[in-house]
Amino acid sequence: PPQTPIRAAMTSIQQLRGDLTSSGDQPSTNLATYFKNCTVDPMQAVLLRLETLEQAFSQRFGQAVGPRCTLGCQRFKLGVRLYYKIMEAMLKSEEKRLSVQNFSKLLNDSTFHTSLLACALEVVMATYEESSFKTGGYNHDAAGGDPVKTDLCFPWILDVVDLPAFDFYKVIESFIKAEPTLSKDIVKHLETCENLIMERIAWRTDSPLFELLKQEHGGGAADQVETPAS
Amino acid sequence: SHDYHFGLEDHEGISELFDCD
Repeated sequence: PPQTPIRAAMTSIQQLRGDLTSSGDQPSTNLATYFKNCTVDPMQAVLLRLETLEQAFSQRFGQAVGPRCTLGCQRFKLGVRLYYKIMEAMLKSEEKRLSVQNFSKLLNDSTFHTSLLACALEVVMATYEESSFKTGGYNHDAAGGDPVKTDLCFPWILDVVDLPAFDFYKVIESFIKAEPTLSKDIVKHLETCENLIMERIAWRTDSPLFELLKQEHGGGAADQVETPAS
Repeated sequence: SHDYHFGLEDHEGISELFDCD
């Protein structure tokens, strides 16, 4: 039977939490094995980064949402579970594709981890409709209270974790591939993020894209340098 | 896939996107 928007949202939330029940707050045994197989074990760096980003996220979440700042910690914890789950799935897929088990360069890349975590957090906030292109930034209190305006809609998360949109874009497709149970709405949400990045955000003046384009074109020659506007 | 357009080829994955190939 058709669901009301509130019921649909609550079903989505229950599904997300259910899917992550078996995922721990720490890397699984399999994931820890991938870490140990690295030339440099990234475990400590991963945990330290999560600690730092949890503080940043919770603080900014509280500033945006208001007095219910404890929700920020809950969202982050769910995001971390999803981040670990997706990372493990990605590595399994890469292991099969590339026939390698040492992913030291990838797993010691801070940008990769920040991008993956940001995507997981974006999925969590989209599930709770705190990041929504449809509602224009408003979400309804689950207990049926007054609508509360939030400013958590993408690309809010990029500013919180200090991540260029260009780098965030890289994980989206692999994220969707690694988690086939993502709902149609969430896939659509991520696709909208992709389109926003491709059409607009990746071309902002401070984007790393321009430096990469310069390098790609053999960089250096003054007459080959284009302004961001062009 | 819910009509999502997957653009990566079979020989492309997260390792290539982060220059880890």
